Amino acid sequence: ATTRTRPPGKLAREGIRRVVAVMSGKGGVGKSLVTGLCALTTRRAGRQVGILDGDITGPSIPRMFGLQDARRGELPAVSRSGIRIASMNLLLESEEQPVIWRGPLVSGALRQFFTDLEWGELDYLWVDLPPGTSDAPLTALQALPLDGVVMVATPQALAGMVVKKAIRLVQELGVPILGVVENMSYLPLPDGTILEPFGPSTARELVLASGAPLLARVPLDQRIAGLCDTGRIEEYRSPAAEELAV
Amino acid sequence: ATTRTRPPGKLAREGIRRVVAVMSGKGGVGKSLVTGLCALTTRRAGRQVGILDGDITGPSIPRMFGLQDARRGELPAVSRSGIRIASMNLLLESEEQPVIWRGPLVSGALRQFFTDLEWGELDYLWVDLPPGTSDAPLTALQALPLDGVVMVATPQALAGMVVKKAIRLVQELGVPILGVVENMSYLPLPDGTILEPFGPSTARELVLASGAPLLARVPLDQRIAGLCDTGRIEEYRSPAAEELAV
Ligand SMILES: Nc1ncnc2c1ncn2[C@@H]1O[C@H](COP(=O)(O)OP(=O)(O)O)[C@@H](O)[C@H]1O
Ligand SMILES: Nc1ncnc2c1ncn2[C@@H]1O[C@H](COP(=O)(O)OP(=O)(O)O)[C@@H](O)[C@H]1O
Repeated sequence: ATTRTRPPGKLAREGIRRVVAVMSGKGGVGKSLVTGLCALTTRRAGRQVGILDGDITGPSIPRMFGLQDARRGELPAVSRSGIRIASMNLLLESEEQPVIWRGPLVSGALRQFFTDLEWGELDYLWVDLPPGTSDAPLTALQALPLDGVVMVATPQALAGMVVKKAIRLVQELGVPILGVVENMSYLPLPDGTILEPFGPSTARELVLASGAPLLARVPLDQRIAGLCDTGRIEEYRSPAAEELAV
Repeated sequence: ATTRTRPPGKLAREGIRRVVAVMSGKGGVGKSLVTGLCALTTRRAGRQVGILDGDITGPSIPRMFGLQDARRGELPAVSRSGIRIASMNLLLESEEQPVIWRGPLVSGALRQFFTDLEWGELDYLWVDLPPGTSDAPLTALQALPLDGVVMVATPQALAGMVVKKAIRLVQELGVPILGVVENMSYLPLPDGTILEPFGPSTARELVLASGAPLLARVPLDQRIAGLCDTGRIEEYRSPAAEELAV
């Protein structure tokens, strides 16, 4: 018996054990990066893992795995470490024809990718939602059978405020919050000093607001930019990233 | 004679000399923060300055100036240094009733704020657009009589890619790009070392793609988080911030 959320039509996939959406209160907090880290961490643990990329602000997910040239007909594309990835961003024939991705279009496309693609057996399907709390992420949340969400935030108090609104909306929809992640939480220097470029941690407030465990405080890490830009995120290793599984 | 863009109805305000929109390729690059810095810098130069806040992802602008409790009837609210601020975020009676801000609603509200509020004489009206290139920022760009846009990006190659799409869209709309700003560009340490947590600068590519001058490379600065969160951004001083005027 599954305790998943039940979208209309009782959408289900027998071979997909756990469907977890990754959400943010606003763009740019590193939600796509954290989705990628959750996927590579669970993959390293020997699980069958997929990513359903609904983040229509740009092809961060395909790029960080080096799959930005994958074609629509080859989805899900398979990353070097065997993660299966299907992205809304790969639907666009060319960069030159930007699609206006409204809520129903995103959710419809995500449902279709979920039901129609050959995912094979998956232990985890991580869903990278559109950022924030506009109707695109909210309708997407309701369009898929979810085991829950992981909420990503950065330390700033204002960022925390928008993420509390996201938490409340998710709770109102009856979707479980499986964990929270504070990204860009601190910056460790070679000499051992710890900087806090985005202010002190507000992870405690996140935990209180969501009732969910803090999965990790992911530091600002210079290596990440280069690995994302060259499609080699699967080479990333760090103690914080290893905490990311639900 | 003005060379402003001409939205339908030839919207104009006699007393407002320069209307500059601040745009980003995606959320979280610091567009609102840069809008705030442009406003405080031009204000310090002795100009009459206003901010029209259309960034519907959250009340960053009111908060950074300590005006988050301003009421609809008191708009524009006036900051400590005399910057006049009107924000879409202040239209919501309470946090508990999130509005789904679609494009036409944002542009309609921005036009109304532009034409109906008592701005007085302004040398600069800075417009904080919704993030990215969804229909909300694009319709907002077309709804106001603009002298141009300032584009904000962070160093990452992917961020650069989404900002090149934003640049192309603005050029297609015939709106001048007055300058580009690379935010979170580097992090200077007390000992003089310079870190690049988000990768090496891609400001040159931005300049080439936009044909516009690089106004500033704004460093990642620990002081910013605290000042934004406590409504004291007007206390911020830095050489990079002083470059921000068009
Ligand atoms: N912990 C981190 N350290 C360094 N760079 C990061 C970190 N997290 C995210 N980034 C970078 O910040 C940018 C925004 O992250 P992204 O995952 O695209 O955010 P979102 O999906 O929330 O919009 C990306 O270029 C990413 O590589
Ligand atoms: N140069 C910077 N140094 C430190 N923090 C910054 C800097 N620029 C922006 N921030 C912080 O990053 C977060 C995102 O900035 P914001 O202006 O809200 O981005 P956007 O409007 O593009 O979504 C805010 O909490 C802001 O205080």
